[in-house]
Amino acid sequence: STIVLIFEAPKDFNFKLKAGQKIRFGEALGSL
Amino acid sequence: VHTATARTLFWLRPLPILLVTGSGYAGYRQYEKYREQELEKLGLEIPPKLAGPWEVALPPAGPQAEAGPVELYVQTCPETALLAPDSSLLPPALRCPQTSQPGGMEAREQGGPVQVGANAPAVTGLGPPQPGGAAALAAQACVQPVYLDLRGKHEGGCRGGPAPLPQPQRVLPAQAEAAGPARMWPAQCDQPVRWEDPELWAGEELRSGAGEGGHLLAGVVPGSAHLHRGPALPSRNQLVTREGNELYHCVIYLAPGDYHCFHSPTDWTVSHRRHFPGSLMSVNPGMARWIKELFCHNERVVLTGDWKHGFFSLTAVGATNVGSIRIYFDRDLHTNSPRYSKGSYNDFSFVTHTNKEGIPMRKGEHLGEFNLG
Repeated sequence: STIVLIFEAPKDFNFKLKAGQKIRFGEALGSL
Repeated sequence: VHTATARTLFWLRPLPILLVTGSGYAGYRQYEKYREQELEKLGLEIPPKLAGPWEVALPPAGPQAEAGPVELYVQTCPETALLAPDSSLLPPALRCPQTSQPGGMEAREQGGPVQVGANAPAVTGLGPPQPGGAAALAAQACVQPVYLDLRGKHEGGCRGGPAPLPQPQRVLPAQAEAAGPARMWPAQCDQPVRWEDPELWAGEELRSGAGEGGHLLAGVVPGSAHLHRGPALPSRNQLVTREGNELYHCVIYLAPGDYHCFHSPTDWTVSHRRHFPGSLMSVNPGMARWIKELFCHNERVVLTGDWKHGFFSLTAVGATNVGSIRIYFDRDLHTNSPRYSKGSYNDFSFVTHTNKEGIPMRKGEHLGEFNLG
């Protein structure tokens, strides 16, 4: 199964994780 | 055959033929790997290998939607199958290989969670999986308890229970973690396989799957309650609603054994749902790299709406064994059903005369789950 997020955000939005990294609830995908 | 010599008959036997073809194929693969390594040493980029049309068409050719309910019936617990609690549809000889006997299929697939599933204290977050959990799960009559654990909402800060949330401006992953010392690897570990800027949608660089975004949201256009302009692909300009914004794209892979509920990643409002009936091919990263636009072949539910920065969408893509997708607030949604034909889609708008905003979701709120079958 997979979850795909597509969203718009200001240009200064940055992903906090790298591809392939494991994530858990509460960890940020990214921040502004 | 009668007149052939013994030497000729030897070569007609299937085993030597299999040995020769198998070793030939293995040799070819080794040569390819060697060639790729040499090209990498030279600094040359190796183009990704994509599946051909027949390779894409073959896996979903079977009656997957029809097989789903059958599989679910077979895999369902005796209690829910209205059988005696101590019986099972599956005889033990067939039951053990697929559940948790050492080396069993589900044990290999599920890894850690097999132990978790058999271990109530660990499941409820009261402690780590205990030794012998796998052996205890060997007594399970079917696979269903494992999946129930994978999407169960347990108390105590574990698997969707209360957990401290970060600052409001952060976007959360769509899954839950096991908080505190009872964290159980890898039940709640989900693997984002790629982050991409959807600006690449129009390009041919689909190695990372960025081009899937347009097809994934086919016909969904922000504004006007995200209604339904047919299967046309939305352009980037249609999705970006505010000047100065960009589109971002993130794929989170839930491996077998990962937690299979999903949560709202941020505060947003869901205004529209589009269900695409489809196949149930595996979506592991290897398959995603191999089959172009893999997610667009699979059963999926697209939720679209708005967050404070504009357009926001969450798509749940089903896969092998877990093609049934449930959205908690959408009781009309029925996925992985033979009554739907592939290529069609089913829309529902949550914006009504009485509710012009849609369904508000808060960050971390339970949103839905993937089900077996």
